[in-house]
Amino acid sequence: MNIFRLAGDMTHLLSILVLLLKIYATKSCSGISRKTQELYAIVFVARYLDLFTDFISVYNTFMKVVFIASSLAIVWCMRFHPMVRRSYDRELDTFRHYFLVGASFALALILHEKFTVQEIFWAFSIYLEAVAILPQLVLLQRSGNVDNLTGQYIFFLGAYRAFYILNWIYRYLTEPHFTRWIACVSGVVQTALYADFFYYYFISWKNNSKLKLPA
Amino acid sequence: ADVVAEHDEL
Repeated sequence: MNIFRLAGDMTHLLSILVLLLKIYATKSCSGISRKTQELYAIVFVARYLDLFTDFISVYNTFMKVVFIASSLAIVWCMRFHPMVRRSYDRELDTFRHYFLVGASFALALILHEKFTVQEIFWAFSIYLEAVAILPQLVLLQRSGNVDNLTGQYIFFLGAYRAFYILNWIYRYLTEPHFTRWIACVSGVVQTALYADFFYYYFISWKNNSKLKLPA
Repeated sequence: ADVVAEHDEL
């Protein structure tokens, strides 16, 4: 464990807490893409298949359970909680996200570390996570205005993978046989997808104005 | 042996 990875995990956890706070405090999920949340639930379930077979550390197991439980809880809330589901922007959240699932799985069948079920699902989860934010970014472009909590949620979600890139650089420099090309390349793509959002987020923060995304 | 390190990252 290094400081970059810890910062990344904490930022990731923070993004989920901010989203839970928004949904719980405002009893609303307006501006949140349910499709992105469903993709994250798939990412965590597919990535943590080794939850009961490989024990790395208490921290690792605890965080895996938190990520799986929180992502499923958010999807459940957005689908079945009577008040929350009413505020879902159904007509704006129209990204055909099942294409992302299919493409990621197809890529995982071609590019993986080992041709085993667990490794293929791991690679699948890495590729899917890189593109999972797309429905959310499309929804924001369509709705134009971003409320504070949603903006913070997306900012932390993007920042966590940026910390992971520093972690991979650090591990590459300090650990002789460390290579994680799949995660690394995918992580760079993932962070790059947030680039324009980061740009507008920074501008709005600098001008202390409300975050507006160009339609 | 180039044992693929188990995935110790989240």
